[in-house]
Formats: sequence, structure tokens, C-alpha cells
Amino acid sequence: SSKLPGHDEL
Amino acid sequence: MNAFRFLGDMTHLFSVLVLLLKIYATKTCSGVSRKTQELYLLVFVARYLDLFTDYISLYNSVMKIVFITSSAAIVWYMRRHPQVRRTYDKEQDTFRHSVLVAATFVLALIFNDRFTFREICWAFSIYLEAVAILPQLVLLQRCRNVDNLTGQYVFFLGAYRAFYILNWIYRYFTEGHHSRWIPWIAGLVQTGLYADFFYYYFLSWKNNVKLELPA
Repeated sequence: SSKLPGHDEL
Repeated sequence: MNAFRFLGDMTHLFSVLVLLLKIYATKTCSGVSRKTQELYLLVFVARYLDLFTDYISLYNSVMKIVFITSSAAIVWYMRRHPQVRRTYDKEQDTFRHSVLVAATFVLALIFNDRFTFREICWAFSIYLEAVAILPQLVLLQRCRNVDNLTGQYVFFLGAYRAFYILNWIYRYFTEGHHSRWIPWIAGLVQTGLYADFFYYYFLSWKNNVKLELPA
């Protein structure tokens, strides 16, 4: 789900 | 990764480290809301569940581990360290933070990107971070005690919010108009509450300065 926008942020 | 987000992560990290260092060095935590620190730890744990499943980058994994361990260390000091825990304002830190946990969890059940355990926890952590400052804000309004809330701590908290908002604006214009309304709306609420916290911090700091002036 880290593909979803904003999910790569801390 | 853009500069705004990197600087936002760094200032966020510094705010946690500055508080931890202050408690470690002075062995007191008066004026610090343990409940807010427990909420922050819960935010990091709920958001970083993918620490062992999705590898995004070394930076991402290292920062997650540092955030969780440093916020856990603050909670440990305030709960377990014999010297520090005695200085905790237990009677003053009365905000019912369990209400915040329940309300934000229900909100995450309703508003999330996907109805999966991971996504509900992610949305929960975003909503909880937005309101986690409330116990600290109430404690500050009540006690006006800024002994352990150093200026650097407040500065880094403010810088963290400012850089993250710039990061969202930057990503909005460069990466297309993904719907990122969950972090945007929660982020705006969080920034508003931080602005209120800074207002009371300034009032308390001003009063302290007056008090310290030679009579």
C-alpha cells in the first residue's frame, strides 16, 4: 500500500 | 524525495531528539504531557507497520526505527525512570487521551484509502497525529510551565509542519493531482492546533521572562 499517494512519507 | 520533505523529516526528528535529550540531561519532565508523548508513540507504531514488510529505502527504514525508539525512550523515561517519573505532573496531565484514540480510530474505519488493516492503521495514525498535541496544549494552558519545552523543541515542531505543507504543495504541482486529502485535511488541523500551542507557548515564555526580570 506504500504505492498509495502519501504512503511513502514518514 | 524533495528538499521540503527531507527538511520536514529532519526537523521532526530533531524535535523528538531535543525533547529526549532535555529529559535525559535534566532528569526532569515537568511541563511535558506524558499523554501526548504516548500518543506520538502510538502514531509511529500504527504508521510504520510496514517496517518489516515493505522496503522503500534505507533512509525510510532507518528513520522509522529512530522515530519509534526515540519516542519510546521518552515514554520509558516518563513512566519508568525513578528520578524522571517523580517530576511528571500526573495531577495536571488529565486530558482523556483514550477518547482521542477511540475517535480517530472510528474516523479511520469510515475514511480510509482502502478498508484493509494496514490502511485503517495508516489513516488512524494520520488522524491521531493531528490531535496528539491536545493533552500537551491543555497542560501548557493550565501550568504555563515551559521548563522542559525548550524553544528549540517548539521551533523544530513548527518547522516540521511548515516544511511538510510546502512538501505537499510541491508534490501537488509536480506529481499530479493525486487525492491526498487524508494527510492534507489532518495536516491542516494539526498545523492549526500547533499554532494554538505556539501561542500559549509564547504567552508562557513571555510571562516567565517577566518573572525572571529583577524585581
